[in-house]
Amino acid sequence: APPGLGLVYRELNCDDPETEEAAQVAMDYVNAHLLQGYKHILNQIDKVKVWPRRPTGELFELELDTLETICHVLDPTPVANCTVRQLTEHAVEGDCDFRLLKLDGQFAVLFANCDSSPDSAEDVRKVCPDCPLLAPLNDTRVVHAVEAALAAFNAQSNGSYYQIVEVSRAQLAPLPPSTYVEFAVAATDCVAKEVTDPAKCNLLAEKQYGFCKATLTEKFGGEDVAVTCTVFQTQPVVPQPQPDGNNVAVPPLAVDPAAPQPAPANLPAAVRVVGPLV
Amino acid sequence: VVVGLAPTGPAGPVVRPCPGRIRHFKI
Repeated sequence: APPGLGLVYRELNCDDPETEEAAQVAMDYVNAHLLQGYKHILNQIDKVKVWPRRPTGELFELELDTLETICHVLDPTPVANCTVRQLTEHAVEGDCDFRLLKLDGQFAVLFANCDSSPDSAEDVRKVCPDCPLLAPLNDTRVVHAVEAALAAFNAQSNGSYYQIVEVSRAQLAPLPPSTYVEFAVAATDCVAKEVTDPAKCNLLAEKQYGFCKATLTEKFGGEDVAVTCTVFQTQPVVPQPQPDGNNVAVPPLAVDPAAPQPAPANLPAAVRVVGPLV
Repeated sequence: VVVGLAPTGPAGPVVRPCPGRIRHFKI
């Protein structure tokens, strides 16, 4: 290439409508490809560079700050209707890098990489000294709370036996000693009232996911469990993923559009919410 | 002939192209 040609990027305002349009396409892409955790919403556009692309088009480099919402990725609620997780609930932010190609006025995501991290304990304490912080998901009290809550939910279920899909977040409170958990579930081919060996139950071909919030409170001589689950509309049967080794239970947050995507059967498509059941 | 700097008025608001506005809150 001749020196000095084609190597200059266009500096665009971060709040320019064109930048915001690119950012929105990027956010839609992230939320459509997340397979775990919660949907994220745009908080701030950090940087934007627009490079000329030969023979035609432009390449947008974007850095975005996002915030976690309270909608699980399996929840079909449009992200625009999802509430941002508040600081007092121990907010989680995302730091994303994108490259998008703009051709004929249309954006296409070429690269996306997001890392999420919870707010610091100090910051949470500043706004709410007594608020419980996020707890490790493998904490024994968290695991126990999820198991007890799922058992309580299944005991009340007149239909399918539900399996755990993912523990999404947990908080431990000292007074009264209690554990708050949020987790995703999926219906199996077993009947809840007749299950003897849950390991033999299989997820339905037509996936039916749910999302549960539960609190286990320790008390003298026992414990109380309160659980509420929202069951979403069934997901249509779609082809299974290719045997490329990418079909893992816990997908990476980094998303490479050039690589084959993990099981699309796990992605939400429905828009109607059924429930809550309990 | 008096040579000097032209008087400067109050500076206008500085427009910073990036980062953009915060939509919710900053962590």
